[in-house]
Amino acid sequence: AGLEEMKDQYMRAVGKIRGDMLRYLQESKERAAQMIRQEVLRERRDTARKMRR
Amino acid sequence: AGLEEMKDQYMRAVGKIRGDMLRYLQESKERAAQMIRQEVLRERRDTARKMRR
Amino acid sequence: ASRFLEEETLRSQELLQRLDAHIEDMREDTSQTVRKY
Repeated sequence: AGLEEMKDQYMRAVGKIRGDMLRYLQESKERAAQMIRQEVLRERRDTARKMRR
Repeated sequence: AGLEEMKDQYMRAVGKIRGDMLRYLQESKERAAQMIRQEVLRERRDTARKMRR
Repeated sequence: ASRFLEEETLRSQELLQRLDAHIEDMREDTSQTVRKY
């Protein structure tokens, strides 16, 4: 019964790790998408500026 | 002994998870760097083309 | 750039499957340990 309890604790612990990893992956992707959007806008502005000159 | 065995199983699972995460993140970084290189080259070519016209 | 994000999504899904497989392996192993003792 003690082993059963330990098993539950370990399974919960590893489940929490999974949740943390999932959250981290989602945040990373959002950050990457935002960075890409910013880069695209910046390059458009830079190109427009160069063209005007 | 059962507790010891279970702790090993947990540590091994955590180790595998950590290894996979590290590999994934390393590959993400490499792919991002490559994409940025490609984008920069493309922008330069496009800008040069536009300037010539 | 959108291609990059699409592939990142695919790769993260594969990663999650791998993590779940590790967790399932651990579930089986720990269950075996409980039965053994």
